[in-house]
Amino acid sequence: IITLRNIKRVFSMGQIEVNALARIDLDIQHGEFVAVMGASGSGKSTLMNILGCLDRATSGDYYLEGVHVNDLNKRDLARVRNKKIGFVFQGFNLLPRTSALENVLLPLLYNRDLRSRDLKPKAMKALDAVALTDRIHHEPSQLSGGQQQRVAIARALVNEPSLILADEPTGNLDSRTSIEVMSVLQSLNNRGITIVLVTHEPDISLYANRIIELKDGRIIRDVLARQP
Amino acid sequence: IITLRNIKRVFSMGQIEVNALARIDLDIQHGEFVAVMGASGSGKSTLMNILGCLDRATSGDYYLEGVHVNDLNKRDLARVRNKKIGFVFQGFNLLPRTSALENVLLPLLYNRDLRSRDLKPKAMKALDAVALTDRIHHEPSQLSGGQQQRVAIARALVNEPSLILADEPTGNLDSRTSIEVMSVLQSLNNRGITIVLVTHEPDISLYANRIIELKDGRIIRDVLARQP
Ligand SMILES: Nc1ncnc2c1ncn2[C@@H]1O[C@H](COP(=O)(O)OP(=O)(O)OP(=O)(O)O)[C@@H](O)[C@H]1O
Ligand SMILES: Nc1ncnc2c1ncn2[C@@H]1O[C@H](COP(=O)(O)OP(=O)(O)OP(=O)(O)O)[C@@H](O)[C@H]1O
Ligand SMILES: [Mg+2]
Ligand SMILES: [Mg+2]
Repeated sequence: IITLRNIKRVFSMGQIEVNALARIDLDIQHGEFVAVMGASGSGKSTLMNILGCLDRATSGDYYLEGVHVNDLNKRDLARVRNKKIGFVFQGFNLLPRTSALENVLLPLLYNRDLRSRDLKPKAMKALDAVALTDRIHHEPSQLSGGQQQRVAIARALVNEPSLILADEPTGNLDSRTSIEVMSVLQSLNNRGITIVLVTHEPDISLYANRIIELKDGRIIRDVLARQP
Repeated sequence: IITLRNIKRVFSMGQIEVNALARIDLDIQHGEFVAVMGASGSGKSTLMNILGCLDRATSGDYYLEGVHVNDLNKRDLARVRNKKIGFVFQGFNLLPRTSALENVLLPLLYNRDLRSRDLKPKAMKALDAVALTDRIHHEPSQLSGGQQQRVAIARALVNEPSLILADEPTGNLDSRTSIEVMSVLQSLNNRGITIVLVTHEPDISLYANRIIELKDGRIIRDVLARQP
């Protein structure tokens, strides 16, 4: 589903260049559950932003389900993103003056295969999966950190995308809520959805069947955790 | 240093009332290192915001170093906050178009005991303690999640406050960086600084000498972890 070849991402700040990704070669098959680990600043979120079509590599090739993403214009990139990818951001990125329910409904509004009466039930189902049905009218500033994180997760799942990219999805969750969220991701993976998850917690990486470690913008380790 | 008596915090949203804190009675002595744990939404950040003088309780009394905080007006509250308390926010709350260095310098500008030539060395010392001296001119949007978190930590430490309140300070940090941050907090505690830290990670709570657990806005457990 994902092929990265010789991907490089440089951030230019005047005279300084930050090599956020020095060189990434990576293949991920449909249905894999991949954990991405590595030190703070090693390039994990930068990698996720490129996979999620939110950022472009400085050089190198990215193929998503066979499509050469580099060639896509901004509008096609947005369409691929909305249709195929669910993204849980490290900083949640919820719409501020918008309720939890409306935040989760948003991706559904772009989905032409749905009738308008399907929208709310689908959103409620996603919120129920992350145990947040009693806060649906709260805006992000009226939610706890972990509740905001769960809204971000529900929003990523609601369109049943073929690829879920989750950047530290349990960073603000207690162990019990983390287990609930990870079993939701596990059951989606069992139905064939590909998951790439950034985490710094070893307990969370155990849910994956493959672990990739980044250091200074390169992959230094790529191991199968257990038989898929 | 901290006394909370019969603290209650209700959020009103039209007809609905959320009892974020139902009843909190709590005494914390100078020099303690307290970990606050509990499920997502149990009231931890609400408690921290009241301790940090960023929010007022709906009812009940808060004494900070003997001062009845309830009686303070807005300006005195701000002065207490800047002088006595260092706060690491769950969402970091860095100033957006402001470099890491400037974010860390900000609390020092309020400190009348410092000469202007002391400011930058102090800020650099705090940034060095969190291993971030190579990113001092980056703005938050140019920093990784864990780097932003470390700027927030450095900013909380830089004025050497008598009380540090840290809400999930390692939520976005890999294990090695977490250990570095926790040993900084531990050495501050060894010098007599009181630390109250919210965490959902048991490994992090082991650095504390007292663990408090919240559930539905109440303290359900309060244990000494080891001899102080
Ligand atoms: N401004 C607000 N208006 C209404 N409800 C609020 C507001 N802020 C917080 N709440 C509610 O109060 C409860 C406690 O929130 P708090 O942020 O203290 O939880 P927490 O223990 O820090 O959770 P987490 O571990 O997820 O960060 C939550 O159920 C939340 O929805
Ligand atoms: N817009 C930007 N401009 C300049 N440098 C950047 C920018 N965004 C990220 N960086 C730098 O690129 C490097 C990689 O950042 P990235 O966010 O991918 O790290 P990460 O592995 O996700 O870290 P964390 O675990 O802390 O979230 C960091 O050193 C960061 O300072
Ligand atoms: Mg990151
Ligand atoms: Mg919180």
